[in-house]
Amino acid sequence: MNIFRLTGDLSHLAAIIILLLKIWKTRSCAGISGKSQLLFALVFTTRYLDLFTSFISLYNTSMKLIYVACSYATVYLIYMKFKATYDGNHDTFRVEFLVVPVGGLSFLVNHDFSPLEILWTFSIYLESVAILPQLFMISKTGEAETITTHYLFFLGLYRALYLINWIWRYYFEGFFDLIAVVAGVVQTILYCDFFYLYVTKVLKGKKLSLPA
Amino acid sequence: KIILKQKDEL
Repeated sequence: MNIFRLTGDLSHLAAIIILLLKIWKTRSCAGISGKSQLLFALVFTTRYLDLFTSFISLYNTSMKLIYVACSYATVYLIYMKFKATYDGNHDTFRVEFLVVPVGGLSFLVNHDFSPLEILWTFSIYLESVAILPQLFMISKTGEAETITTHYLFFLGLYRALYLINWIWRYYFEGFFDLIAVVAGVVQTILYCDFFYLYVTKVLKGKKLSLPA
Repeated sequence: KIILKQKDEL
């Protein structure tokens, strides 16, 4: 465990908590893509099946449980409790265009052709693109609430910190996982445009709105 | 050495 990995995990946790709190406090999930949140719930479910097969550390197990529980709570708030505030008309990204190719790719390119390994690979590939429905929704409405941009910032920062963590681990531990690294690079690149807007607009106190 | 498939990350 190095500092980049730890801050990456905490950044990921911060993002998840920010989103949950935003929905809970405002009693509304306006501007949030339920589809992205469904995909993240699917990502955590398929990745953390090893909770049943192996124990790594108390930290590892508790973080996994927290991530899974929070992602399901978020989906519940969006699709059940605050369904009336869900902006489904703008959440029109076709998730099958992500899930089907990612499913196929995880069968073709994986470390080991076994059910758990394929599901883990699927979750890695899916996570890298799971934010697309949310970014699509923002580009469609042309704006995002500031709190939503904080959520996206921490979510993007998490994978960027993981990239530094992987460089660190490659040099100091000889650890290298090509699938995770390539997916992580793709995932981080998807946030670059948003990072630019976040720094140039949100951090200067302006609302994130895109030119028409 | 290069180690593959280590699932200690989240």
